[in-house]
Amino acid sequence: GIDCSGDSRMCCRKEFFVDFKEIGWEDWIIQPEGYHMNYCVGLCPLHMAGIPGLAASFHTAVLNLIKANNADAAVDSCCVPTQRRPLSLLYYDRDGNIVKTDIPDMIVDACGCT
Amino acid sequence: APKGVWCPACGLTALAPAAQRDVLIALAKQSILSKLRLQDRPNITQMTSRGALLTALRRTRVQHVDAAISPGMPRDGGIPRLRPGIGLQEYEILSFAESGSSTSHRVHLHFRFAQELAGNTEILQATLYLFWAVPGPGTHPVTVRLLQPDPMGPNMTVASETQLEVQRPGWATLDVGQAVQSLFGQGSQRLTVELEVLEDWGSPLLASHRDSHWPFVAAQARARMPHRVQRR
Repeated sequence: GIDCSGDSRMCCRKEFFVDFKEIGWEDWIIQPEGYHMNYCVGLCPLHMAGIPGLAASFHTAVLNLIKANNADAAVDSCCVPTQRRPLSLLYYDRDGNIVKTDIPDMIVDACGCT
Repeated sequence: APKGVWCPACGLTALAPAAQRDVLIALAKQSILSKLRLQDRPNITQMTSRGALLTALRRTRVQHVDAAISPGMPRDGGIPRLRPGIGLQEYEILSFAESGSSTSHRVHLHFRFAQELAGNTEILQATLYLFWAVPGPGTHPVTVRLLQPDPMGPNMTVASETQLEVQRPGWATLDVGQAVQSLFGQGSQRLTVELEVLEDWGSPLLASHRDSHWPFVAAQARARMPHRVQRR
C-alpha cells in the first residue's frame, strides 16, 4: 500500500491519529494513548484498477477479463482498505471494572484499488 | 476549502482542514463507542488504585506468563503493553469488590458487571481471587457462598457453597464462571460473595493491604455472535 504524501491524488492511506488526551478520554481509556484512525482516499483510474498487489483478488481477475474483452463495460474502481488490524483497548466501564478487548479491523494498514 | 479544490475520492467540495478534523474525531468517537456497545463514554466515579490494578494484572497473567509481558513490565509501574488481539471480539474483565454488610465473622462482597457486557456476551471463564489474612498457625475453615437475587422476592439464594481450609496468608482462587453465567442469564449484573469464618477469627481478608490485595473477579467473555442464517 502507499501512504499519502504531499498532494498525491492517487489511492493511498491517509494517517490520522486521535489522541485520547486531546478529546478528554484519557480518564476512562487506560491504554493505548490514542487511535490511529487511518483511512483510504484518492483516485483509482482504470489503469490502476485491480493491479495485482494493490487489491489482488478473485474479483480483480474477473474485472481484468471484462476490461480486456470490453473496455467500456469496466466498472468504477474504489480506493479501499486492503489490510487492517484490531484496536486493543484497556478501559474502565461505568461500574469501575477494568475491561480489555480487541476490536477487530479498526486500524487500516494499507489501501488499494478494487 | 479554496475554490475549485475538491475531495479526490468523491468529487464533492473538500472540507476545510479544521472542519475535516472535527468530522474525523466525531467519527472516531462514534466508531469506538459503538464497537464497545456504549451509548456514551462512561463517567468514572471511583478509580481502581494503581496497586490493585497492577496486582490483579500480575495475578491474572501469572497462570500463562507471556514473555512479551513479564520482562516487558515497565519498572515505572506502568500497565504492561497489550498484546495484539485476534479477529473475534473477546473481553477480559477485572471486577473489584465493593464492600457489603459485614459482621465480626461474616463479610459480604459485591461484584458488578455492566449491562453492555452482561446482555451480549457469554462467559468463557470467571475466577474469584481472595487474599487471606491468617491470625496465626493452624488451619482456619472458611465458608464461601455465592449468592444471587431470588427471582421470587427480595432475598438472596445460595447459588453455591465451598468450604476452604486456610493455612497461611496468600492468594486463593475459586471458579465462579457458572455463577456469573447464570446471573447474566437472569438479567442480573451483580454477584454477591459471602465469606463466613468461626467467631474468633475476625475478618478473613487482609484489610491492611486493602489497596493492592483487594478481592477481584477476573472473567473472560466473548461477544455473542449475531444469529446468522447460512444460505447456499
